[in-house]
Amino acid sequence: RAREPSAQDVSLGVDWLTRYGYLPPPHPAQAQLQSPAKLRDAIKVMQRFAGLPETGILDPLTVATMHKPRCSLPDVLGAAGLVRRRRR
Amino acid sequence: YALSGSVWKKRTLTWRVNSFPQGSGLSQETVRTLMHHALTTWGAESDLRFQEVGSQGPTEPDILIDFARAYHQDSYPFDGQGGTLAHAFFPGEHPISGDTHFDDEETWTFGSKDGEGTDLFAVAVHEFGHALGLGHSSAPDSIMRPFYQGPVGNPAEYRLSQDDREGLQQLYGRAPQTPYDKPTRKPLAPLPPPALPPDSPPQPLPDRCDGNFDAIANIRGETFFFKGPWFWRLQPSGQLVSPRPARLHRFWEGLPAQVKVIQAAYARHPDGRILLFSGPQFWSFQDRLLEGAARPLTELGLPPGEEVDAVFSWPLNGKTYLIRGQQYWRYDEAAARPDPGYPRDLSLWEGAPPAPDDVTVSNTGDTYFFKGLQYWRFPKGSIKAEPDSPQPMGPKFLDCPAPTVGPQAPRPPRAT
Repeated sequence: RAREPSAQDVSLGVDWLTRYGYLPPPHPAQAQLQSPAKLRDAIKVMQRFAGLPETGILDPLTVATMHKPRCSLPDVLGAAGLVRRRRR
Repeated sequence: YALSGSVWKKRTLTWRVNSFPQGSGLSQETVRTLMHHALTTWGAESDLRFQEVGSQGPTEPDILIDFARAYHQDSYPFDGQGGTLAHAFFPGEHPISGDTHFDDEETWTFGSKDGEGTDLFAVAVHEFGHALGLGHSSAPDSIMRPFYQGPVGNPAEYRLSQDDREGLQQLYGRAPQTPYDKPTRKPLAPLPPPALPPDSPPQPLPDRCDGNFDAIANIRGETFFFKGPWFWRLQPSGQLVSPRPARLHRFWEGLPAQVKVIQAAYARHPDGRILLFSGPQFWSFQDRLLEGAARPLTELGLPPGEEVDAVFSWPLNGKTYLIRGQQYWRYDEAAARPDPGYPRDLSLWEGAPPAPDDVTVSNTGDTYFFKGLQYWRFPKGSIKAEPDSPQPMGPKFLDCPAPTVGPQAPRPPRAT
């Protein structure tokens, strides 16, 4: 069995997925919890984008990829402020 | 590749290095030369031109390049050595649009043999891709991959990958060839033969807001809308990769040129293969065409010569449904054989329209029947359409307005 991700890994994972557009930013007013299913789907999309096996869990390879040097821009556009939105 | 949706309207862009890395062994002249080569990489594949300007100019350049540390007046502070390396802003009217920032706490190198440090040229080419409007790409050989891939070789000889060229050409068109062009770099690989006879008139692009798609499929989380020899892609975030359709044959490598219309498409569970249907045949793809030859639909249990309107795989039982008119067949993927007792009447799917354009299952597990400009939604695991079906496709899927006129399903009387 893959080593269970530590709480710190999970926290890093959620922050990382939110920062790069795989998860929507939390809404303090709505205080919605991230459902495990959504987190799993977000991890899968990230794994597919990074060319990793799509396990849906924060396995060591995925956490290692999250530590790689990279560009600050999000991978899923529209989720971060760098995109200039055209007014409809 | 993903497109940011914004492009420069002009073709000559100005740039200037506003601040230089402190403490890295690179001289200002080397940094300027590397930036020039990085921009030229994109210019060589388009009709874009890049003009360096001095700091005395009347206006700020389009692309202002800075080396900065930690918080530096935009909402993306750097994080010291490693982690985030650089970022750039997409094209636009805002003064910050196009500006490119590098983390000054990185050890920027050029031509380093020992792999130490971060190659400035490679990161610059990537960030200028953003400054021109490209998002990140998952293509293995793309410079637009989000993660640092190491040096990319000699800046004077580096060429963009096919994926990056196509992304750029989606935004700015193909680079014009003139008899005066001297090849400054290795000649491009010969282009594949045109899918259309050269003497045919250029085809007008279809309007996605007209709906009436030939096929619709959820493929690896993205929704593909096929229409004639074109298709659009909708990302999981709900954003269209590009409002312009892409060419069918340039993406689906190996699909015979004579296949003009995809009648149905779906991604098969559990192996994730993609099947495209046209006429009484289908082709199966992984990343490329598999097994090469077309396969007859009789393999999936249909009578000889029969065609399909819609095909989808239903996650609840892992079976494949093939719809034609008012009837459908079912194929058991696990047992690799058609289920007996078919075809059956489509009325089992309560509320479903006959002869749908296609059916697909969304990332949230709902089943959608599409026809014309409308969709019918069946909640996850249900074979009964939502009471408010059909709904207009435009606003939800295509970034189009809802049709103002047209047949609407009678609304159920409101409870008083």
